[in-house]
Amino acid sequence: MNLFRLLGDLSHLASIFILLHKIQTTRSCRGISFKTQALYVTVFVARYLDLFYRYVSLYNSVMKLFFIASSVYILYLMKYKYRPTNDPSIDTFRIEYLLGPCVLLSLIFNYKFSVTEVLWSFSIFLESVAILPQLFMLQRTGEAETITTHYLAALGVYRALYIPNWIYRYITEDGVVDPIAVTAGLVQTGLYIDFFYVYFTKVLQGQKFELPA
Amino acid sequence: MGWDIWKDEL
Repeated sequence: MNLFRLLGDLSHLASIFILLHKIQTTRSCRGISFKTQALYVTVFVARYLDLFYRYVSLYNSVMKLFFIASSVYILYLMKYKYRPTNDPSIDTFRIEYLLGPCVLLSLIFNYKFSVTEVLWSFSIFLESVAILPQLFMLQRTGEAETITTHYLAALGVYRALYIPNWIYRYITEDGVVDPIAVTAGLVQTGLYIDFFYVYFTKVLQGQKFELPA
Repeated sequence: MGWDIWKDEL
């Protein structure tokens, strides 16, 4: 564990609390992509199956359980408690275009051709693109509530902090890297660049998040 | 120098 990774994980935790806060205070999941949230549940369940056979640390196990539980809870809120505020007609990204390639990639690129390893690879590839339905929705509506942009920013910061974490590990662990995690992680961080541009130039200057028409 | 699998990461 190093400071970059710890801050990254805390930023990931913060993003979830911001999202829960947004849904509960506005009593609405308007502007949140159900598809992206469902993909995150898929990612966490596929990856954290290792809770059953690998113990890393108490921190690691607690975080994994929290990510699974909170993502399922968010789906519940969107699908049941605040269902009327969820508008599927603007959440139109075709997720089969993400799932198909991720299945294929995980069958080709994995560290061992076993069920758990292929699922691990699949979860890494899927996480890297899981935000796309959300970004697509943002692009379509052209605007977002400020709190929703804080949620996305915290998620983006989490991914961005994993990059210095890998550089730090590369230096301190004798030039060792995890090629699947790093490649997918770089792609994932890249997806946030456009969003961050608008976030820093508008939202953090006190303006509303609006995309140019 | 080489590849490793970082299964300790979340």
